[in-house]
Amino acid sequence: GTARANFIPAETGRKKVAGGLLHPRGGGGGGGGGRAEEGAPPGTSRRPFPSHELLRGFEATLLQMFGLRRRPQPSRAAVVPSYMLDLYRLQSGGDAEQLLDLGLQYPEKSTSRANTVRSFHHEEDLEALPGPPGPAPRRLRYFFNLSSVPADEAISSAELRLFRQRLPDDAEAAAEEASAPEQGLHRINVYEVMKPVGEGAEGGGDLATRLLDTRLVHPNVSRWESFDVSPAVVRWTAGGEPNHGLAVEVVPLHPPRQTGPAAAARHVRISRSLPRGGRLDAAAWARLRPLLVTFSHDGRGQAPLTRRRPKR
Amino acid sequence: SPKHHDHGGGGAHPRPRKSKKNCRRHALYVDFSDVGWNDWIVAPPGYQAYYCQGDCPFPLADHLNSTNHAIVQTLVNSVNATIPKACCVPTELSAISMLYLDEYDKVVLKNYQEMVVEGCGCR
Repeated sequence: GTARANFIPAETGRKKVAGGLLHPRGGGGGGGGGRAEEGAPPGTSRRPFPSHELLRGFEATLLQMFGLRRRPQPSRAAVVPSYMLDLYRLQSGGDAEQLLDLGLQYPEKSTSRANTVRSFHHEEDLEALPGPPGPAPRRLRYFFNLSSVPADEAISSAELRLFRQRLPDDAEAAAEEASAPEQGLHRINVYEVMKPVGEGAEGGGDLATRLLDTRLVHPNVSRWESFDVSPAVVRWTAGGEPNHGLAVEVVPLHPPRQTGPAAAARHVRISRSLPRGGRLDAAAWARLRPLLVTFSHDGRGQAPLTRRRPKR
Repeated sequence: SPKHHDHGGGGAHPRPRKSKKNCRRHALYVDFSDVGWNDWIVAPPGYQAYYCQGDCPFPLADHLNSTNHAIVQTLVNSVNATIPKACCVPTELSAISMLYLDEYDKVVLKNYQEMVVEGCGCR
């Protein structure tokens, strides 16, 4: 039903081509084998429209050119992260003013050799991690299924993006903060899980993890934070090491009086359901959930992603 | 170049049509919705690919962006028609970026080389 191809010559501009130039959509839509070729309308210089089989071959060639094995059929639930849209706009030289407003800069270092950017959401059913007993900082594990990355694609870097939301103003906390500005600081630690849960976490104790990146943040702004997780992702893909996921914890810099681990965790949106933080609806969670972004090169062409075509 | 208007003055000669047929770039818009791909290609909706078409006449002018070999071939063609003229082909191409959903519902931003004709020439 979608075997409808037409590269429109300039002379017709972007206007829809007259119906006669295209295969009329069959009434029954039987979806059977190749249809007989239909000739071009008399008086035109168009070639006869190619057969169904030829179109399938045509599409297969194009898909191969795009590095795809078959035509993607995205589900309705698929969500395009705004970061990917921003990267696209930046890459294609889109609305520069709008991008400046966003304060978005292309991660030059990450993309010096990359021509492909892929984004991944984690498998939510695997995110719980047993923690040590007591009021310890909350830790979550993110498992990202990277099996869709083609074997011949070399990932050069990867970033984990976490959204942190400004906490609502609290007069008492604000006064306290004014006297000790570092009071409200939180540290976000991102680890690679080196052993699966169970092997290294006896009785919910310590996990075998390795620190990948860390950052001290203040909860007075809403923004995305990017953490470099390249060593882990490169080990999983190029190195063939097992992927046990990433672990994230948010801890207050100073032992809290009114705020606590719960408040820290509320500030950073690391899970759909947070302690005393409410549960986001699906649409909001899709926009704010953690995102793994990989930068890779598929071995085709040489020009990196950072080379933007000048505006004509 | 602007169109020539003959006001009947008698003095002006109509501009020769030949230059219109010379090798140059023509617009060619590829609309992804026309191949039914707009369900998985997020952006762009289509793009200007352009194509090259036109004659490579003897003698080859500078703006026809020819090579030494093309000049020789055209020269030979002018005395021996069995040798073809140089061909009008893309001489400079650029890339486009595409944002799409792959077979696994993952969002991919990819840069594809040599998708847009930037310049044509006789080769």
